[in-house]
Amino acid sequence: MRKPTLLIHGGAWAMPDADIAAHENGISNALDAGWAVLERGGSAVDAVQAAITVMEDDEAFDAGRGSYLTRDGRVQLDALMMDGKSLNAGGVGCVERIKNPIQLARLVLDESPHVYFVGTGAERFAMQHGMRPCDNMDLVIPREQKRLYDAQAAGLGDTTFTGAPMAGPLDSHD
Amino acid sequence: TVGATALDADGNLASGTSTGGTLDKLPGRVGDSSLIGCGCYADNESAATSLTGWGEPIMKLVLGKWAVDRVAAGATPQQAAEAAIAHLHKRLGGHGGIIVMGPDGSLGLAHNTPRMAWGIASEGRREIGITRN
Repeated sequence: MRKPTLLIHGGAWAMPDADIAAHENGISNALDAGWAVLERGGSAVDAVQAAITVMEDDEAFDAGRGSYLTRDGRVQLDALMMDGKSLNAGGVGCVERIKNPIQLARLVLDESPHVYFVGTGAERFAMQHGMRPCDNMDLVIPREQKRLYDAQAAGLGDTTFTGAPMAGPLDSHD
Repeated sequence: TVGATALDADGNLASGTSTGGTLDKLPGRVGDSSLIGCGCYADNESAATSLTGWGEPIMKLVLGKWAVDRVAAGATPQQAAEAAIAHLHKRLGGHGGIIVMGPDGSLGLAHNTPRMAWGIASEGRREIGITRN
């Protein structure tokens, strides 16, 4: 019998002071959701899924709704989950019509012999397993549209992780 | 990017990472978060990790598995977390953060970005933090 434990993160970046309260609130909600699973004897994979689903639905975080936008103004999401007992893993990449990618990653882990699905194939797998697609604009919020517009207009390097331009012009980041 | 590691009463570890990627990314660009062994890894016999940050350097170093192997070799999760971020910056000038959980529920967290949001829950313990680097 082990002492159940949950450790989560909401991203490491050049977070401005104004975003701290929203992140603390989101982390608190995610902790509650994940710990509720462990406290009633639930599995580690269920706890991880519960905690991350809450953060995907929270606009404060760069995951799910409220994520950063791609160059053409869309949300494009990636997620992975891994089970330490079986070493089974499920990952999805570049999905644009999935509200909670961690739940799709869990489906890949549980329902397929594979590890990674990307793009429209991942979305088709989701629908074949009962997930309802969302519209990409359901995931886009005005704050991120403004952030993208400002970054493109300024043509500055990406300051997300250091608070200072890491590279020259924006396109050199990718 | 968001992530979680968990240890349940049966002693099983799990981890997960989910992300919207980087600002203004080219469509189709994938970072470390959804690549096994890079942004996320879990093995009952060693550790569970979830990473966040600038994906390209993290991918090149397969940093999630790198940190897990450090714990397997005897490092504590905190030592492995600090070593991983030091390795990321020293080798490739990368920036990011990592959480590490050992099979006994011991924890590690490190980052070299200005801030990182995190939370811990276990019986009798509930902590939330926005560490400042």
